[in-house]
Amino acid sequence: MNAFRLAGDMTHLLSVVVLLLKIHTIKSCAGISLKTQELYALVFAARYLDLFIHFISLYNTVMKLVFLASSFSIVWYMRRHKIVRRTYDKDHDTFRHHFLVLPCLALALLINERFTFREVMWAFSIYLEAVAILPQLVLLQRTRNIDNLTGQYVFFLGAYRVLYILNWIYRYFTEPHFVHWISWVAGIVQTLLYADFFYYYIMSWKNNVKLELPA
Amino acid sequence: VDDEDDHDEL
Repeated sequence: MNAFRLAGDMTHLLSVVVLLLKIHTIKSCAGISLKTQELYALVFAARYLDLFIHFISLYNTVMKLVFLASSFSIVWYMRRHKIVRRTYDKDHDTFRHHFLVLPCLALALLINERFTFREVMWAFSIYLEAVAILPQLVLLQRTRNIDNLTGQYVFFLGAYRVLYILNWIYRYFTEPHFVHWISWVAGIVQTLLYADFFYYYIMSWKNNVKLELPA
Repeated sequence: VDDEDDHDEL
């Protein structure tokens, strides 16, 4: 595993830790999109179907379990926890996320590395992850006061995607057989979605003002 | 090698 991949996984993990910190410790999910969190839970469930069939490494198995457990527990907290769920900004989290699922499934049936159940589900999870951040970005635009933890959460998620691209470039030159067009194209699309957010996040950090996205 | 088990990323 190269340094970019490890750094990418760690920022991904950090984003989850930041979000859990906000939810578990502060008991607030203000500014967090339940729609995005539900999509992530679906992404991990679809992608890690091979968890108990195919062993890659202990690291891989542990990380998969962490992402599965954290994504489902975040959804549980936001829907069921009696204090946390009251902080959920339901009125502004209106993105119709269900309409993302079917097109991604259709695309996965058409474009996949191999027409098997696991491969189609893998491609589906890649496509869905690429667009899963959209409800969160829309909610951020509608949020007047984006708190630091929410901003950091989205920043770390975006950083994870940038680092994965660097990881693919590295792997392309060091492992000639490693060619996954599906994840590369979807990954680049996903990263571009963060461009706008990154711009305003860095500006707010540089000018030491509160993060706010123009509507 | 385009192996089905080539998905070693998270």
